[in-house]
Amino acid sequence: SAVFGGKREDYEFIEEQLLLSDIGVETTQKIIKKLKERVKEGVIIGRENIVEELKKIIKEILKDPLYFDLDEKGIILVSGVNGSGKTTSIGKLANYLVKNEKKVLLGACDTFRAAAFDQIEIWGNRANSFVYLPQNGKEPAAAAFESVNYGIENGYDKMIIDTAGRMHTNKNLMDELKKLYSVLKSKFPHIPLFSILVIDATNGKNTLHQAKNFKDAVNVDTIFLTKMDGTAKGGSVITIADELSLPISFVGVGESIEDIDFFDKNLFVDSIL
Amino acid sequence: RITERFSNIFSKIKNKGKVTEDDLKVTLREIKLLLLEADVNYRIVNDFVNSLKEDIVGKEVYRSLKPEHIIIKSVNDKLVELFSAGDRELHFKGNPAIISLVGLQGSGKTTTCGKLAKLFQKYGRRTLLVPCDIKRPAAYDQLKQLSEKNSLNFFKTSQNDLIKRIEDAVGFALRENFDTLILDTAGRLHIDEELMDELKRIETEFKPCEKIFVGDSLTGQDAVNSAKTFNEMINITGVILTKMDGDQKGGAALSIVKSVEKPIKFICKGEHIDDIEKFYPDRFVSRLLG
Ligand SMILES: Nc1nc2c(ncn2[C@@H]2O[C@H](COP(=O)(O)OP(=O)(O)OP(=O)(O)O)[C@@H](O)[C@H]2O)c(=O)[nH]1
Ligand SMILES: Nc1nc2c(ncn2[C@@H]2O[C@H](COP(=O)(O)OP(=O)(O)OP(=O)(O)O)[C@@H](O)[C@H]2O)c(=O)[nH]1
Ligand SMILES: [Mg+2]
Ligand SMILES: [Mg+2]
Repeated sequence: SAVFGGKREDYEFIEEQLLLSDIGVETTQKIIKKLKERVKEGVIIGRENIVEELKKIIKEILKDPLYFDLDEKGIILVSGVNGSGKTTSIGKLANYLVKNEKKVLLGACDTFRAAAFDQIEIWGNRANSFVYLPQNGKEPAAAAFESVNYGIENGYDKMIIDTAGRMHTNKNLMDELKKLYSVLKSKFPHIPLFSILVIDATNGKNTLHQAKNFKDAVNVDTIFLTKMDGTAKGGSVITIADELSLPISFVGVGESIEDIDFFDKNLFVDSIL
Repeated sequence: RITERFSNIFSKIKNKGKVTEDDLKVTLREIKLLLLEADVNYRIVNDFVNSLKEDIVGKEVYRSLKPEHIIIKSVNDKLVELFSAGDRELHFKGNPAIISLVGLQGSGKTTTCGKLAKLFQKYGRRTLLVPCDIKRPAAYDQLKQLSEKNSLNFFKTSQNDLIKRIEDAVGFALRENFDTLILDTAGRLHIDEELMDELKRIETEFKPCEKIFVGDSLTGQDAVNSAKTFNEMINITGVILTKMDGDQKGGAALSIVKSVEKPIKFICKGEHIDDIEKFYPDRFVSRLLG
């Protein structure tokens, strides 16, 4: 006979855990519905099985991490809302690439914020990566073109482009980003461009809107989920996986250069449940 | 949007002529979902809806012919009351008056320090910005450049002991007739004991008259955890919510205010020096309820 009788309190407890992890109402209801179906099918007969089944359901929603080709000359474009952790994450990524014997250039294309150049220069130094500071003015698309062009002409393997933080709802800034993207795609059609969206794990369901808008603007390939060393669970990325099929590839777990992990579905769901 | 959401329920209620306990249950569940979808913390939502239930029952909505008006008004009024509590003014006490800005990484503290300094100029105050983040790459340069760009006063220093640095700033302020100091502190996790102790030490040494928690309005469920811990550590005097220029409902605001019972004093809606405004409870609640 079933130990987990599917009592209302049991489902309510599960619902609470999921909601507290920023999984959002709709996705939580979807997950619980699937769980109830499996309880009905007699698949689950114990409390431990419930948790395992839940983890399975969530893992089925998440996509497998997607990575750029390490051995290919390529552009890595990094975007996201203000303060999400783009510049810091670029430092970590650059360091990882350099440790894997790649020659890395950082394109300082945040031409707006105070001390943005100073900040990325320090990260470049820490990561043994060259930092390209745009020479000809503040237009981000031109800065990106310059950075990648310099990188190609000087034999760099990866050109990582840092962009200014922006609200996904700011039309002018999103148009600016779209223009930067289309310039890179049109001027360098044979160079693979890998597009990373940086998402702060403390954000709530607004990340879905962020992901939609940035995906439209710069064809986001994957998510870099930062600040997972805090108490936030980052569950909103499950909804993003479900609705936009976007994978998560990297996780930020601190402010030091080493604090970068490859996304692991198992560790992620373990921290939620 | 709250009216659209309830129109189905209410038209059912209207047709029956009075509200039953079951109808109220359904309505309260809808309010719960609305708040959860606005990113309000799950436990805060439950507390809020439970106490709302008591308010409504007390108002004899069961016999009212306009139940939707009573219920929506109750939600609105209760939220406005919550957000109106406490002292929403900034108080300058001491010479110099010291204001510290604290919070998680990337919430907007440095930018907000600049905005406050600019605002205080309008109040006729002579404000000195003190760089208290000795960890983040180019934090000093960021505050310095922000000050230069906006004609604000910046405390230049090479003192790497933070307590000594602030002492130097106080001395400088007294000699140079600055009546206000704004401390831009480093972003930190509320679970970082060492860094939370640093904040406690600043609080003990300098007793700022305002200790402001700068909260990112994009924050989800975690808002309660961080705000509560900062408040327990240094007894914050108020909150500033940033990034309100996005399309998020900002439910974190309710989570924060309800859990720490401190007022939101200002909100920020952009990156420019003037993008700061006083917090108005009724305007915020209309946005929250969509
Ligand atoms: N705890 C923690 N902090 C992080 C992490 N990633 C970044 N940060 C911190 O978050 C803050 C913002 O990081 P930035 O790299 O400046 O973020 P950004 O997206 O480039 O910001 P803007 O360019 O201003 O939009 C800094 O204090 C970082 O140290 C992380 O994984 N964990
Ligand atoms: N759109 C928008 N951006 C903001 C707002 N306030 C701050 N920012 C931006 O958010 C990013 C982070 O701001 P900072 O002032 O560096 O944040 P911080 O809290 O000092 O960061 P740390 O010192 O690293 O913890 C920057 O890109 C700011 O321009 C706001 O109200 N709206
Ligand atoms: Mg940056
Ligand atoms: Mg700062």
